[in-house]
Amino acid sequence: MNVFRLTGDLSHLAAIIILLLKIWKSRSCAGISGKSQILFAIVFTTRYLDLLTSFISIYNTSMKVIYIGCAYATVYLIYMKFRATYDGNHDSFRVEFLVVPVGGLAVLVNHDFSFLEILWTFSIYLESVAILPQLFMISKTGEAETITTHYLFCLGLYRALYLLNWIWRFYFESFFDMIAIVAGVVQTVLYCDFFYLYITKVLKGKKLSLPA
Amino acid sequence: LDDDYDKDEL
Repeated sequence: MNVFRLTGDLSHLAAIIILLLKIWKSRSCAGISGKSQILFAIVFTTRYLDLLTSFISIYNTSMKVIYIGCAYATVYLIYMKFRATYDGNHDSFRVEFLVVPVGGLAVLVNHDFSFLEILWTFSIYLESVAILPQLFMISKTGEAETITTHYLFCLGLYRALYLLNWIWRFYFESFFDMIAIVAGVVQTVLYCDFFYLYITKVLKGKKLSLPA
Repeated sequence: LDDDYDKDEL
């Protein structure tokens, strides 16, 4: 464990909690892409099946349980409890265009052709593009609530910190996972446009609105 | 392959 990975995990946890609280407190999921949240639930489910097969640490197990629990709670709030506030018209990204290619790639490019490893690889590839429906929705509505931008910032920052973690681990532990690194770079690059808008607008107190 | 499970990251 190193400082980049710990702050990365905490940033990820913060994002998940911010979103859950935003929906719960405001009793609304306006501006939130339910499709992205479903993809994240799939990412955690396929990645953390090892909860059933191996124990690494209390921290590892508890974080995985929290991530999975919050992901499904968020999907439940969006599609069940507050479904009246779900903006399905703007959440129109065709996720099958993500899941199918990612599924195929996971079968072709992986470290080991075993069930758990292919699911892990699938979850890594899927996570790198899972935010696209959310970013697409913001581009369609042309704006995002400030709390949603904080959620996205923490979410984007987490994998950027993981990139620093992998540099650290390469240098000090000669640990290197090409699949996770490449997917992590893609994932972080997808946020660059948002990071620019967040830093130049939201941090200056303005509302995030895209040139429609 | 090292014996301990190698996926210790979240």
